Amino acid sequence: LCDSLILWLQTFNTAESCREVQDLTNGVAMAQVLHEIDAAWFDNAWLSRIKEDVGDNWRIKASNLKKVLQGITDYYHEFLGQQISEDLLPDLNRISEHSDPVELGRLLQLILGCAVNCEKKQEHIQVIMTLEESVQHVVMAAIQELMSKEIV
Amino acid sequence: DPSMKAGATSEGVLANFFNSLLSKKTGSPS
Repeated sequence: LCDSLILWLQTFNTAESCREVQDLTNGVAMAQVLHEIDAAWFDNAWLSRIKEDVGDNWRIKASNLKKVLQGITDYYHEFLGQQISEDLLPDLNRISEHSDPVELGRLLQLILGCAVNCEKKQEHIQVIMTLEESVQHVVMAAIQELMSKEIV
Repeated sequence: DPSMKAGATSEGVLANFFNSLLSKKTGSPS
C-alpha cells in the first residue's frame, strides 16, 4: 500500500521530495499534497503551520503529522460529512519515530480519500488512471476499503 | 490468448471502478 501510494504522491508537484518513506515522515510533502488537493481548505495559513526544517527531530515530525491528520479529519468531517473509522487511523508515533511504512500507508490512504472526494476529484482520478496497472489495483483496493468503512 | 484476455478483464475492472467513482456525487454536506 505504502509503496504504491508513494508512486501516486509523486504525480503531485511538491517542493519537498517524496521518493521514499523517509522523505514523508516529517509530514511536509503530505501537507503540500493536501494543499494541492484543496487549496481553499488546506490554505496557505494552514500550510504555514507545518514546520519545514525538521531534520531528525522526531518531536517536530510528530507535531507536523498531528496537524496533517487533524486537517484530514476535519476535512472528512466538515467537507465530506464523514467520520473516519478508528480502524483507518494511523499510529503517528510509529511514523515519526520508526518510519513505519504500514502506518504511513494508512495516512496516505486517508489523503487518497480526500483526493477522490474533493471538488477536483475528476482531475485526480484521471491521473490515477494513467498509473501503472498494478499501482491502480492497489489504489482501487485502498479506496474500496475507505468506502467500506465510511461513517456518514 | 488467455493472458491477453485476463489483462483486458483487469483493465476493464479498473476502468469500471474509476469511471463509477467519477460519476459519484462529491460528498459535501453544504
